[in-house]
Amino acid sequence: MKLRRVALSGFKTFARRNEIVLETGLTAIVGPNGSGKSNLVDAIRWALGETSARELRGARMDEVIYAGGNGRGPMGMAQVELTLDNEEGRLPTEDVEVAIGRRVTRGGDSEYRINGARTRLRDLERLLASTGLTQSGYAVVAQNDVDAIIQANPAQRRTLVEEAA
Amino acid sequence: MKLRRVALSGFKTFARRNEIVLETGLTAIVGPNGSGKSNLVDAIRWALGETSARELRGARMDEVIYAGGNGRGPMGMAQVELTLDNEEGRLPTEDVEVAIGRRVTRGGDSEYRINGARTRLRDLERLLASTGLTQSGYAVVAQNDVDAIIQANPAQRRTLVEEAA
Amino acid sequence: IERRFDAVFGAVAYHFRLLFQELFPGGHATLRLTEPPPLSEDEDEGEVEGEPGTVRREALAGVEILAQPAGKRLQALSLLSGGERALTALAMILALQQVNPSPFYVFDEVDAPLDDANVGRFVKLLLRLSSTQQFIIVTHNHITMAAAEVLYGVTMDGDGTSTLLSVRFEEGRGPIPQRREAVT
Amino acid sequence: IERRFDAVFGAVAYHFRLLFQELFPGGHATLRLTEPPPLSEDEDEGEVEGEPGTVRREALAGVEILAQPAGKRLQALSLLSGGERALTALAMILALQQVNPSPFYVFDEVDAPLDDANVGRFVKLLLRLSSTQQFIIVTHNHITMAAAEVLYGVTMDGDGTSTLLSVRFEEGRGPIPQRREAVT
Ligand SMILES: Nc1ncnc2c1ncn2[C@@H]1O[C@H](COP(=O)(O)OP(=O)(O)OP(=O)(O)O)[C@@H](O)[C@H]1O
Ligand SMILES: Nc1ncnc2c1ncn2[C@@H]1O[C@H](COP(=O)(O)OP(=O)(O)OP(=O)(O)O)[C@@H](O)[C@H]1O
Ligand SMILES: [Mg+2]
Ligand SMILES: [Mg+2]
Repeated sequence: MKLRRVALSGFKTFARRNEIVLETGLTAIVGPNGSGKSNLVDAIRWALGETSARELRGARMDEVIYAGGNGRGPMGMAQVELTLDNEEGRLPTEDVEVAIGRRVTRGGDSEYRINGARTRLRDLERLLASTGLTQSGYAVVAQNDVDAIIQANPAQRRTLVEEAA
Repeated sequence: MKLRRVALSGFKTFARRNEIVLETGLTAIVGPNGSGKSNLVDAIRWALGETSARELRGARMDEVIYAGGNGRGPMGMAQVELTLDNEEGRLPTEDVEVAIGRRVTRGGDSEYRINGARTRLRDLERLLASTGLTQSGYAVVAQNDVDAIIQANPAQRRTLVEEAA
Repeated sequence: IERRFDAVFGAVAYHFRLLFQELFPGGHATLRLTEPPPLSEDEDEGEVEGEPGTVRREALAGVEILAQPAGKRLQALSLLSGGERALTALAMILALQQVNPSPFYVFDEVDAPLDDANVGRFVKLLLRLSSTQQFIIVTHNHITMAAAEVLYGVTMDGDGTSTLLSVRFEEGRGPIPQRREAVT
Repeated sequence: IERRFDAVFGAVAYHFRLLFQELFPGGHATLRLTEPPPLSEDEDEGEVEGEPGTVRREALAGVEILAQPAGKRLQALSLLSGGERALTALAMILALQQVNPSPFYVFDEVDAPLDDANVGRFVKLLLRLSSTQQFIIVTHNHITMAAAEVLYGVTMDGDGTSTLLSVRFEEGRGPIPQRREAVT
């Protein structure tokens, strides 16, 4: 099971459509300070159902939409699509490949899609439930957040072990 | 004006007496993870009057005393002495060199000294008042704490400018 | 439920002990279940709400981490150094991965607090696990860049927008752009 | 008091603008005084405690930082990247240093979030200021080690105790112990 592709447009500094195709193994993402590496990580967390604007370093959720820059106006919509390979059937669905999408417009609500079909956040959460990709999981570790497990209290750490059950 | 020397013993991992002699300019402190670099920084903050055990990563203040290790028993006292060169007279005292000392025993209170003479924390704070070496100053930036100025609110940043006045 | 938890806890604790030793040569670490907090006065005597048979959340044991780098006494986690804390946290995340692997992992500059030797040990561990597990790591560290099998670069254009492109790593020069990724 | 504050604020803001441009080529930043919060209902009408003539703390203007890296729109500080925030904070600390220098500065791994180019700019700035100012920096970064005039190493012995020793930096090999410091 792996993440095959991330496609994003209008999301933070990724104004133009960009796509990254991923292999198994160890992939490194590099680039200067402020170039957009953590924005890419935020895009993955957002597509997986992140509901807190603060976790994405903003005050409101529509701050994920490209706000404009030197000589380029702001955009009206942000969208991210993750393509997961489900050959081993770890996700509770028949599909061999699962595309998870999220889209938001200024002032509007988020729209979620699984393989193109609109779905509710609750259904997405149910699909991801036992994979560690949930909001309390540790599969995506944000910048400066690695020792959150050390700072957590024993009850919070228990939840992590329970999720692995 | 500069820090000429730091001498410490019984302080965290600096069980044996150690001393570092410092020049003007840029000095780098290097070493493996866990070797004692931040403990040295904590020793400097402690000698300058740090009153919060949490700021020194402990729960109680006597946790700064060497707690023992493989084949070596715990010590009963920690002491640190900073020697400041006061040739330009920035510190409000006649002395050309000022030695600031602090010592603590298990379960005991801290003892402060200025040039060997016992003094109260209040007197030490008055001596350091306009130098930026106070508890709210930014002369000593702890690990992972560099963007505290960014996270501070406008009123806290005003205090910094006031201290520079 | 309790029996299932105990089995999983045992497995995570086993892997945590092993992975900690791989990352901290000569060190020891374990996981321990805390004593569940004593029931307060009124709970002992009266009715405790909730369906019969379910255990109240607060009455469950928590998980404690005990970590002891080589040569040191066992001390509170808060006294560990920046690098020791990061490495201990990574050992715990990977112990959970061993028991219940996530489809992929994304680590954003987790190697920043580590010295060269510990970056080397951490990356070696990731490479060992990466034959069956996908890791994506954002990094500025040349040791990590050199070890990665695939490298992606992110550049910032003059109008404040990002572009993704495939790069390769050259010793001494750092990441060099290969070809511009087809930006469709 | 207010007049003195205004003068110092002006000086810090001046240096902050300059230092920010040195660290962020093509970027702009300023300090701004916030509108003092409006007095609440009861303060407008009634007696405001405190000695006559002194201004209540809450009624004073705060200091706001506006930072805009090259090519980007002005946005909230929270949206800045890890490296951009660290560099902006360092520009502010050094602007205060320019106006009221502290006897010495100790920075514990402040270069950890910076990429190679920004470490280079930051260290160059420290070296420029270090003819009259003492900076002590804890670091794992080879660029910073190579630039420092004096290097001290900290080693951990088998019994969990630290020793300080003088070291020198060799390109490619990192810090090499010189002589053992006289441990008295
Ligand atoms: N909605 C948005 N529109 C335009 N730019 C944005 C938006 N949200 C964030 N940014 C910009 O993105 C930049 C931060 O990018 P990011 O955090 O991904 O950098 P990074 O590559 O992770 O850098 P570092 O190595 O310093 O961590 C900031 O300069 C910020 O202003
Ligand atoms: N009172 C004490 N007695 C003995 N050891 C202590 C005491 N207080 C802290 N320590 C030990 O000191 C070590 C931490 O040292 P320190 O934080 O200085 O490391 P460091 O060199 O800054 O490492 P890093 O590069 O990871 O930040 C820990 O292993 C901790 O257990
Ligand atoms: Mg980042
Ligand atoms: Mg440290």
